[in-house]
Amino acid sequence: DGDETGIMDGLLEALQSGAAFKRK
Amino acid sequence: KSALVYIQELKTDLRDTQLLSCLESLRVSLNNNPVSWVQTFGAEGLALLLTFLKKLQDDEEPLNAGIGVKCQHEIIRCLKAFMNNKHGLKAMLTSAEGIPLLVRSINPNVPHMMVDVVKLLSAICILEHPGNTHERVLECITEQAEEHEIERFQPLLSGMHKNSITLKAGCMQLINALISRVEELDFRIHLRSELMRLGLKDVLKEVKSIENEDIKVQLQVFEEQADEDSEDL
Repeated sequence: DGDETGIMDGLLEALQSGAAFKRK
Repeated sequence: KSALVYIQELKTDLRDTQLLSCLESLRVSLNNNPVSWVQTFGAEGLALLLTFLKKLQDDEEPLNAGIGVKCQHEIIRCLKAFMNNKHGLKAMLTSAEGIPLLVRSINPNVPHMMVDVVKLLSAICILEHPGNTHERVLECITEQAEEHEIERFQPLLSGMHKNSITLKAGCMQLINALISRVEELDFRIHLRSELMRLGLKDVLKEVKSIENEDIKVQLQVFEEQADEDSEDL
């Protein structure tokens, strides 16, 4: 979806909560 | 105002309060208009913003004084709003100057702006994007430090020494983002020991006593990943 929005907001939230760092 | 009107305005030689007012209004527009509006602003609008950012950075006036810093900070906020969708993000990543100029905006003397910059850079680091964005960020940090003949993580360490708790958390977040995306175990360990040698070890001791959820999360990530890597080693 080329119109996807809120990408940075989502990334910043995942970084702040630590969710972005969960090892796969 | 339409995106094209902003582009026309940014092409004129705006200065000081005029520039600031244009940027503030642009940020609101970037945040509140549909993606198609941001798309129209596009690569041309981005290039104009980056040109202004560079010009302001090159200005010889003391960085932490005056309206120039306010304009720089407002451009950073505009960039965040611009990158909040796929089109803007792609344009930013395609631009040769985007990441280097963001890295150049890491300035511990302006903590409130540095918080926004390190957060944006950490988000760029964790993007699932071909071309390993974390490597590009680290390269730019390294080049910027070489230019100033300092250790590459010195600005982040200086940020950790500031009184701002949000800046401490932001710096730790960027450190975690940079390290966690590195694939090679050896290099992750190398980056951690480089940071520790530079003084992160002592800073961590001090930061641990701060009662703040954001800092606790980042400290936990840092320590858990370091422990896992030690075990693997």
